[in-house]
Amino acid sequence: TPEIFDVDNGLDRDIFDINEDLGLDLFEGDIILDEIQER
Amino acid sequence: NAIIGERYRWPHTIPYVLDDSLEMNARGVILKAFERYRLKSCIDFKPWSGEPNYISVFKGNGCWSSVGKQLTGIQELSIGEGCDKIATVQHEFLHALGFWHEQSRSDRNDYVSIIWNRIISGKERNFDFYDDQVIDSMNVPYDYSSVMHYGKTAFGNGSEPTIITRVPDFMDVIGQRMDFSDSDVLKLNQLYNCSSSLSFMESCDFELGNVCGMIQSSADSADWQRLSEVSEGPESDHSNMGRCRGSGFFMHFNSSSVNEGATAILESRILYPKRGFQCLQFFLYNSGSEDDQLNIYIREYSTAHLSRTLTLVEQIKDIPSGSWQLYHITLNATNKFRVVFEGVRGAGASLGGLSIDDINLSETRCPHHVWHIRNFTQLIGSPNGSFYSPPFYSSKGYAFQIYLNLDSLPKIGMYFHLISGANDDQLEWPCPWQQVTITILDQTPDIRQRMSKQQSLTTDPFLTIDNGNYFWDRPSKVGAQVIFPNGTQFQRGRGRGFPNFMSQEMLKSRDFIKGDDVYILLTVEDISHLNTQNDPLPTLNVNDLCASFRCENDGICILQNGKAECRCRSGDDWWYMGERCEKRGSTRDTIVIATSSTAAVFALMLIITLVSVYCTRKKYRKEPSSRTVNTIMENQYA
Repeated sequence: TPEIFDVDNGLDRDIFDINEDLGLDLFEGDIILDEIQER
Repeated sequence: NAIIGERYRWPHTIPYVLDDSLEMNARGVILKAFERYRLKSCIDFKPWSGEPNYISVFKGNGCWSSVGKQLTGIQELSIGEGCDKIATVQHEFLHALGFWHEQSRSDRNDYVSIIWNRIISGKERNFDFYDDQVIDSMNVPYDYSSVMHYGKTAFGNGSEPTIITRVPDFMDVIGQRMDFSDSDVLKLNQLYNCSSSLSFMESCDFELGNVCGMIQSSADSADWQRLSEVSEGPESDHSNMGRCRGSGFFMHFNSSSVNEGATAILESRILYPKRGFQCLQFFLYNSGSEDDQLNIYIREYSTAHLSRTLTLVEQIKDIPSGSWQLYHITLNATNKFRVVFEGVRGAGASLGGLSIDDINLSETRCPHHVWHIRNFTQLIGSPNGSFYSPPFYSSKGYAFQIYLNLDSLPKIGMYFHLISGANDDQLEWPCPWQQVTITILDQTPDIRQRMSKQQSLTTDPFLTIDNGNYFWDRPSKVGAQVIFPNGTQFQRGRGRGFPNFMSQEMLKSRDFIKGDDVYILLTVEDISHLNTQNDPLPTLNVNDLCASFRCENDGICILQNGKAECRCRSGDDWWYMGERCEKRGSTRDTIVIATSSTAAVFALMLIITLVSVYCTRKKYRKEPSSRTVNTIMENQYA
């Protein structure tokens, strides 16, 4: 049987895991706020 | 939960740009996510053509978006590494359309508990929730299955859940990224006042007596009957599959009661196409003769002449008996039309007939192939739980198989393999930019309520593996020899895919398994037209053909449709051109040519004008003397 490879190297990551691993500190994990929303 | 404020709303058609930074797979996935919006809402997308505000999708760091229209002109939305999944793109675009996360709504503590001591220190703010003066949950109940919900371990400092659902059954439902939930669709359509969608046309499960406005023809020998069971099969309809005995209905053509050649015609109501291509999907059951067949026609009404054209689209023969079978038919109606189902009684004995149920018609592309897996629950329990699909061919001619791995339950893996095929000598290798889309079908009757799990990958011709070989090179070169059950030898390349395509729990939910059948829909399509980079492909034959084809002025030789061609160098205001890049052009040359052409035309016009003036003056100088002569002549006669 030929080898099989994972598209994301076996890391089964959700949006928040991806952003967390990148050290992003976004609002609720994946949101960029405008000035009004920041306030 | 929508952001409050009309200023944040987009128009129904959103201008977008796919930035050059995006990976090829992400480009294809984004376009597929747009199709899900077009099917389930009135939101459409169009390439940006100068509108003041638009969304630029790019490959940034991570997956993120703003909430609502920002009125900043360009509005960025990042689909970074690992974010190229259809449900992730749907999630980020829902943010852009004005939605927050589901667990941010004001009443969330009634439905989930936040376990604060399991949250990474400093990340507690991600679990804030907001007053209903700030966000609007639109009178829709809390939705555990929303594509906008966090997963149970989000922002956790370990593997223990940070969110616990008040109803335990939903612990593994939150954070699923499959498709819009019913509530997601409801809220989106409420926020944007949607009353129709671009691509949805019809869905019919025959539960209502009006059979969705379908009509019986008078030009046939028999009628289709609306039934809930037939003694020879099916025992139940497909919509409910026996869960509500006696209440689920389907349409049945009793071929046992008519002679060979007899027909029964059922026509849909009149439908109005917008896009000019449709996919008809339905389930068919055969309990009649092996030779009974179903013909699909479209009856098109020409707007100019009110004429009706009946076109045969598909003849479905050799219908397996004893179970519901899924069929997809591609239609190309451009005028208003009806779909016509014609049951035809074949030769041989029949004790039952043909039955149809769960019809869906949408202006979307049909999947290219369907892998129907029967007795699926038995496979889950079998000792060797890995299976290969039958071989399929892509539209370009590449042969492939899908590998389903049930050995690592509760994770269900799915992988794509190129295999050796009949067209390999005519194909490009390594296989360039074929996007493979694998869908486990949620068999919920109405296509708008389905939450099918879909994942895509794209063959990158530059991808290499440890030994330096190209990953997607010809299977006869890089694959392993294997044998089909019928004894035929072939080569299978390495597989690439998803070790956790979906979990066993998810697969058991909704209607992924129905009547113990699972349907895996497959599409392999060429997306090289989405490549804005136009890199020369690493085709091994390039050197051979290009050896005798020299490009001048540092042009690069590439293979295009099997022929060597030059790609010439260019700068901001200059370029090389010609078959071998032998000619040089520049904007200065263009200016010189334009200026000299203008001067030449001016000079020519001046000459013509001067000659005309000269001739006219000469003519008028002569005329008085001739008139004088005439007068004299007249006077002489007088």
